[in-house]
Amino acid sequence: VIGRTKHDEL
Amino acid sequence: MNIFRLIGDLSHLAAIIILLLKIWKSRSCAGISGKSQILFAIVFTTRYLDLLTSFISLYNTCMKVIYIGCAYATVYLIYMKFRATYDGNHDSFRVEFLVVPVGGLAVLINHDFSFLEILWTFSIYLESVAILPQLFMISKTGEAETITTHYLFCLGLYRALYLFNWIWRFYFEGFFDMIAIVAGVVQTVLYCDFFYLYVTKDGKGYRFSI
Repeated sequence: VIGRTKHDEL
Repeated sequence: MNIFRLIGDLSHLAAIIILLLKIWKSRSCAGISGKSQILFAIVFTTRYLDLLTSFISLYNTCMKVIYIGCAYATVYLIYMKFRATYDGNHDSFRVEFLVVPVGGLAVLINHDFSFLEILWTFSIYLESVAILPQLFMISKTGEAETITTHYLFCLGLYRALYLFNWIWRFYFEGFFDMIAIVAGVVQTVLYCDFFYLYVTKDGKGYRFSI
């Protein structure tokens, strides 16, 4: 899986 | 989005632009660690690869593009355009001592063993220590220009504000990201000594004792 976790901070 | 994060992001942006303008206006990168700037460019590149895979918001996308663009512009100014003014002899921190352990840690401790996630984790760990070559350089030469201290202050402020952002998000959203929080605390702690000097010397250029 590529990039399953979504990061909403910078 | 809360006020701490917004001001944190703007403080981060201010730091990056202060440094770019300082180098551009003075036509010199004396006193600036090119190694720290390369590390920050790597941090942004590895963290923001998700620009290609997921869309969060226009704000998020714009800031990421600006951060990456400014990071590479800074590296270009230091190593290409104004390289004659680059003080490589004093920028002698061994970055492999940071990058290799941080890479290993990212592979061992992450949220998800996937390519992008490991790169994201790597960038979080690396950012927490990326300023060390700069602080090392200042301690070696024993001084920093006023504008450089403003740059460092904004960068440290950004991280401190993110800590408040995470406290806020924990209480109001039930959100917490242990990897980001631990790395953020480490990063903020690294600035504490500097904060103390900055405040007690009114942000004026200072003599830094080793």
